Amino acid sequence: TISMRGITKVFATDEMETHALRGIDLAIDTGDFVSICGPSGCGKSTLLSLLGLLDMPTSGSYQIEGHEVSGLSLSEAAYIRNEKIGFIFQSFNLIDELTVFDNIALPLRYRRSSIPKAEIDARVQACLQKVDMTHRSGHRPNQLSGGQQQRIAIARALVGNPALLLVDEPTGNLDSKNGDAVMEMLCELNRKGTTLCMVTHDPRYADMAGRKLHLLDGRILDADGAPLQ
Amino acid sequence: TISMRGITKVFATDEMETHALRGIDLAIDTGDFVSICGPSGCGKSTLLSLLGLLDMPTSGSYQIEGHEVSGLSLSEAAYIRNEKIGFIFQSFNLIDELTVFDNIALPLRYRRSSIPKAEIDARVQACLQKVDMTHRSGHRPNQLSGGQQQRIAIARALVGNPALLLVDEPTGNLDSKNGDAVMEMLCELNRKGTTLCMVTHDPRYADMAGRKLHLLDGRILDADGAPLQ
Ligand SMILES: Nc1ncnc2c1ncn2[C@@H]1O[C@H](COP(=O)(O)OP(=O)(O)OP(=O)(O)O)[C@@H](O)[C@H]1O
Ligand SMILES: Nc1ncnc2c1ncn2[C@@H]1O[C@H](COP(=O)(O)OP(=O)(O)OP(=O)(O)O)[C@@H](O)[C@H]1O
Ligand SMILES: [Mg+2]
Ligand SMILES: [Mg+2]
Repeated sequence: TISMRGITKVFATDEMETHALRGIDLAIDTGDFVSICGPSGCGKSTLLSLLGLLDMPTSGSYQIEGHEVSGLSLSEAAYIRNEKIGFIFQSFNLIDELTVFDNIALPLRYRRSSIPKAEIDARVQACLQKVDMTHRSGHRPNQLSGGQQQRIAIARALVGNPALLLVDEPTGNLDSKNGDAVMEMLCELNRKGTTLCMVTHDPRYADMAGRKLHLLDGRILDADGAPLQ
Repeated sequence: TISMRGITKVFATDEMETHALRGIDLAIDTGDFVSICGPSGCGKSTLLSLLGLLDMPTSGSYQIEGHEVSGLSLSEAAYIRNEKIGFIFQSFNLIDELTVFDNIALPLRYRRSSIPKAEIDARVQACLQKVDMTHRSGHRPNQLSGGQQQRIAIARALVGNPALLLVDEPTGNLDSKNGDAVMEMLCELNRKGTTLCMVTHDPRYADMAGRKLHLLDGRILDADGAPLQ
């Protein structure tokens, strides 16, 4: 169970402040599937990065299983993230110097509890198969099409069997057949117990979630479209 | 008028060859609006990069206004591209070290025929307004949301008033309202005479084109779905 109360995020640049999140209250239970929609620039990726401990809020409380995590050090945050959270980034964040295989293996190789090489290789192969990219495992990300890169980013987020999967626009570069295949895989994971929080512009995919949140200007809207705060 | 005959593109990596395009015949007249659809990895971005002289074919003929361009030197290709072609990339290709304003101004500053600073500034401002991003012109791309970055990439492609506009998935990161606004702008440019060739996974937007091409495994399909070659 994760819970946010009064979460704000302000980005300060030289001459202005951008209030990306203006007071978010949010509770997600284990096994939930929540989708987040809203116009470009309204705070979706920012909210996901706070949920994923990639960044810290400006104010407010963020608790995971009853523990306050909004004040964690970067290394403590990184440990929790690596063990429990999978993240599919809007711009993929693949490492060009590494092969596809090594990109997917990286989260497992980072783990403090050292995983045997044979197990890492087996898990990477399984994820490559899930996204139908085994034939390119020796190539580099910049040798792949946009949609192929997106599928590698997805495979990397899954390889650690995360308890919480945060997904930012997973189908933006995919045709509907590949997009449907990805959504089917995500729904399957959710059925097996993975908590899933997904940002998407596609209303068809947003509707697959158990609960749909709408964001506007850094706030969550209630069912009538009025800001909840 | 641009025309491709027998165009192939092979990417060679150490142990394998990827046949990205396997014989493309294609004619686009001035003022046409052509959309290109097809599954992930089928060759759409590759085709667009050849059309935009960002890369050269492995074999085949590519003519622009009757001139063979498939054998041009990189600097000759760069000159034509800078003067006549606008390109919106699937992964934006914005320059993180430059402000939003300077990113959009760059194609004009590169022109051999030197454009007065006042005119450059006016044209950049006009493009910023078209994509509703004037308020962020002093920021860097990595301070923007995914959809905001996409809008800056669009503004940069338009600032040179290109005769040919090549567009790779312009709405992948945009909500439907922003996506519709972008499509309206592209249709408007086409009505005023800009030749438009657009890759998209969105069937609603593909249908706005005067002609729809479907790609599969590096080939164009005819109306019954059979490869044209
Ligand atoms: N530099 C490269 N080296 C090797 N293979 C490449 C390179 N660039 C593209 N390819 C391969 O060529 C094929 C076509 O790629 P392309 O980017 O044109 O696909 P696409 O239709 O745009 O896909 P998407 O819808 O996923 O963006 C893919 O299999 C891709 O992996
Ligand atoms: N590092 C940063 N510095 C300054 N402003 C930022 C930074 N990151 C994000 N922002 C701003 O915060 C706001 C919310 O950004 P966010 O990326 O969360 O939007 P989004 O809802 O994901 O949009 P999109 O649908 O376009 O991806 C935007 O106005 C964005 O420009
Ligand atoms: Mg975003
Ligand atoms: Mg592509």
